[in-house]
Amino acid sequence: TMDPAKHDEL
Amino acid sequence: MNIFRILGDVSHLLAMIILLVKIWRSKSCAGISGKSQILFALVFTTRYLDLFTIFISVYNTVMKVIFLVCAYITVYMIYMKFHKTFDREHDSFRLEFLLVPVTGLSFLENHSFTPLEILWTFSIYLESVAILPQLFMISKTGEAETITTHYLFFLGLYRALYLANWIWRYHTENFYDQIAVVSGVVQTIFYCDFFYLYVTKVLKGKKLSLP
Repeated sequence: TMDPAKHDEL
Repeated sequence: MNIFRILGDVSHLLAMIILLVKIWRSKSCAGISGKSQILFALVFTTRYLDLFTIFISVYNTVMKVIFLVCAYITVYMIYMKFHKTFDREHDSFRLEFLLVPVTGLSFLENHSFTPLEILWTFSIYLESVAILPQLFMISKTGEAETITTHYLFFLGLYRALYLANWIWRYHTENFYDQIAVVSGVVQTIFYCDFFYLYVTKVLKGKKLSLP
């Protein structure tokens, strides 16, 4: 499962 | 997106542009650690594999691509285009001292034991220590060009602003990623000594030189 909040950050 | 995040991203981008402009205009990468730049290229490569798996926003995708491109151009400048000006002698930090523990830790302490997640974790841990070869080089030569110190200042400011971003997100979204936060704190601590020298010397118009 991917955590979008995490991948939003650079 | 909050103000700390956007300012953090702008600082990060500015740092990379300052470095590229410095190298391009002086036609020299003297005083720059090629090893740190290779590590940053590795950090972006392993973290932004999510470009292939998840779409967040146009901003997110564009920035990730810009960061990747900047990192690889910088490495190309140092090791190919201006390699004759590269101070290989002083860039003597042993990368295995960073890569071995970081790789081990990313296998041990991650959110889930999947290839992408381990690589993401690896990139977070690696980023926190990637500047060490550069700081080591400065401590070895005892000085840094003023433009190099501006680069380091914005690179450190970026992570400090991300800390503020995480505090903000914790309070407003209840979001917090322990791996990123702990690594971010470690990364910011590495810059504290430098921040002190930057404020007391560089901002007063003096060159950064160590006693």
